[in-house]
Amino acid sequence: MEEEMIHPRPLQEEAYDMSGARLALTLCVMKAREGSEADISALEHMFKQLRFENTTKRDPTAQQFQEELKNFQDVIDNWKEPVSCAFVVLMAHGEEGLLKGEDGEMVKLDDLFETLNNKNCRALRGKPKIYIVQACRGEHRDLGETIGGDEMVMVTKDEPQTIPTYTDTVHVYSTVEGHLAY
Amino acid sequence: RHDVDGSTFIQTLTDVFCNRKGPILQLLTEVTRRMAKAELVQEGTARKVNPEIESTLRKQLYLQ
Repeated sequence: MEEEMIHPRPLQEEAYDMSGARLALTLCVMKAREGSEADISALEHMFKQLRFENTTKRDPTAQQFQEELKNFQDVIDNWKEPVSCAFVVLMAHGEEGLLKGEDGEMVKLDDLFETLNNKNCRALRGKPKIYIVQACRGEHRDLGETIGGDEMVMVTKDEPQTIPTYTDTVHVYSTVEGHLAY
Repeated sequence: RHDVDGSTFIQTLTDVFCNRKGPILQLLTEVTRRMAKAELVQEGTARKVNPEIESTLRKQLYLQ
């Protein structure tokens, strides 16, 4: 029997329309986080280059994290022209799923993410939303693992032969966290 | 986080996003590659750290 030849077709590439407004929000706890100013400067430079209109708020309390996200959602929903993309940067001390405000109180990351989802932010429905979170997610420190096996490898200072423990993996779930899969 | 230079993650990410072109997930893969290669010394011991990326994007996203 002759085997049927299968010729996979290349993916049809579809991209988000980025011709509308690009809005960004940066919330950063500076207290006891030396070096934060350098991160804010680097982000402001990046947002300028990528044509995002960015608002930076320093030292938000836990409640202000939530309020600033809600204000951002109001701004986006009332923007005078179509909005193409929202970019949110959150920088603070943290634990898994939590950020610590300037007042030492914690705020849930999931509650912050809810604010701009397709249910709560009409202007961003079907539009890309980028969240960057610079915060600890626990106490573990990774010493890394040696790569190269038994092969002879040249170890130099510039090319350390270790990699972090958790790389080279793709996790794909059939549904988002907390939801049924059918 | 470096007291003067800032965090490795934010500094790497902004450098890649400003100086490389491509879909955002490819750019983030490059951020992971660079961070996995780097060695951060904390209390005299080399540490490794890398970001974790979760995506529900339905299309390619180009920022440049």
